[in-house]
Amino acid sequence: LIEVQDITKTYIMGDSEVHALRGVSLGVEHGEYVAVMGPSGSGKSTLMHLIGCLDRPSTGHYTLDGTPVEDLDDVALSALRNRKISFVFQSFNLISQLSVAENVEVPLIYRGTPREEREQLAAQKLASVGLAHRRNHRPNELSGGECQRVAIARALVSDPDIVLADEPTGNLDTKTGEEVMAILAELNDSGTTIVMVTHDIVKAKHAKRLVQMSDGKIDRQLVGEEK
Amino acid sequence: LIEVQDITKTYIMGDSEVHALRGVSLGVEHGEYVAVMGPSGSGKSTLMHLIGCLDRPSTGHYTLDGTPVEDLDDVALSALRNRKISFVFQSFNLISQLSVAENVEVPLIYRGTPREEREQLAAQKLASVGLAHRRNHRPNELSGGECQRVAIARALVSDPDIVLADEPTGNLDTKTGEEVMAILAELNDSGTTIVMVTHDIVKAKHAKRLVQMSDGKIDRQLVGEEK
Ligand SMILES: Nc1ncnc2c1ncn2[C@@H]1O[C@H](COP(=O)(O)OP(=O)(O)OP(=O)(O)O)[C@@H](O)[C@H]1O
Ligand SMILES: Nc1ncnc2c1ncn2[C@@H]1O[C@H](COP(=O)(O)OP(=O)(O)OP(=O)(O)O)[C@@H](O)[C@H]1O
Ligand SMILES: [Mg+2]
Ligand SMILES: [Mg+2]
Repeated sequence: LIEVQDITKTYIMGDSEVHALRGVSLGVEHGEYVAVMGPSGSGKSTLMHLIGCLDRPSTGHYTLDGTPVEDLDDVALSALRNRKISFVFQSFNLISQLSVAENVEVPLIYRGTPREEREQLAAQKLASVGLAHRRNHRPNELSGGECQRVAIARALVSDPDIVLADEPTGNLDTKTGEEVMAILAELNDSGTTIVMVTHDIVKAKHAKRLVQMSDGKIDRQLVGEEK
Repeated sequence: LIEVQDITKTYIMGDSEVHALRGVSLGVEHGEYVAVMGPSGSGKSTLMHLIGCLDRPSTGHYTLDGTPVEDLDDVALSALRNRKISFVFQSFNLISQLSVAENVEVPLIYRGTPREEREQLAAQKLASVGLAHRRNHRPNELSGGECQRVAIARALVSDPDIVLADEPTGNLDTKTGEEVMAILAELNDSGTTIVMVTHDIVKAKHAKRLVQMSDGKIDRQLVGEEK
């Protein structure tokens, strides 16, 4: 489903270069659940943005569900991404002018889902993260962990093929974090492919494969019992 | 040093009320190191904002270093806060138009520190969080954990009496998180009072006292061995 081949990503700033990814190759099958760990700055979010078609590699190839991403222009890439992928961002990226419920509905607006169905699905997902009672509030009226949960509800609402979750429990206490892990596990059981960045080895154990990065590269991958 | 008596904080939104704090009392001595834990939405950040003089309670009393905060107008409160308290925010609150080094210098600009001394102190603190090489970059060019570390460096630069750290390691891997904990421990050894919100019981063990909140109240406090 996800085929990343020898990708690099270099940011050029004035006269200095930041090599965020230095040659990364990774394959993810349909229905897999992969955790990505590594030190701060090692390239995890950058890799997630490339996999999520939010950015393009500097060199290397990326094939998503059989389509080589380099063959698509920005419009086509956007369309592919909106159809297949949902993102939980490390910094949530909620829209401050919209209510919590409206934020969760945004992916369905892009899909042209009728209003009544949209509101119902959003209400359901908000309830699943325990925030139905805050539906009319704005993001700046929520705690850090509440914002994170709204971002998670938004990622679930379009029933995506792939969920890319960048540190989805970083702002959550253990109990709430485990509730989110249960939602992701259920999603994976029903066939959704999940790639999750986490700093928490306990959360990583929910995944079936662990990818460890450092300094823009993949160091090793652990499967099953070895995790 | 910090004396919070029976404070409440209620947010009124249209026809609904959110009782963020429902009667919290807490005392923190000079030089103490207190960890605050609790579920998402339990009122931790709200309590930190009140202790940090960034907001006022709805009811109750707060005395900071002998001064009842309700006796001060906003200007005087700001001045007291800038003199005594440094904040590491849950969402970092970096200024996107300033470079990393300039962000770290901001508290010293408020204090009128001469430019050469300011630049030197900022460089030192940036080095202590491993980010000297990114001094000329902007916050939106940094990873989540790198932003968090810049926020930490900024809190250290004015050699504050009190550091209020709201989930300072939420975006950091274990190793980088422990480096931050070492910095805070060193600071506490040299007399700085620290109140730290964390979701990570391992990080909480660095503190000498643990305050557990839920639903806008303090449930219990654990000291020394019981933590
Ligand atoms: N400006 C605001 N307006 C309305 N409600 C608010 C506002 N700020 C916070 N709240 C609410 O007050 C309660 C406590 O919020 P607070 O940010 O203190 O929680 P927290 O313990 O820090 O949570 P987290 O662990 O998720 O960061 C939450 O229910 C939150 O939604
Ligand atoms: N837009 C950008 N311009 C320049 N450098 C960037 C940019 N975005 C990321 N970087 C750099 O690329 C490197 C990898 O960043 P990335 O966000 O992928 O790290 P990460 O592994 O997600 O870290 P964290 O655990 O701290 O979130 C970092 O050194 C970062 O500063
Ligand atoms: Mg990241
Ligand atoms: Mg908080």
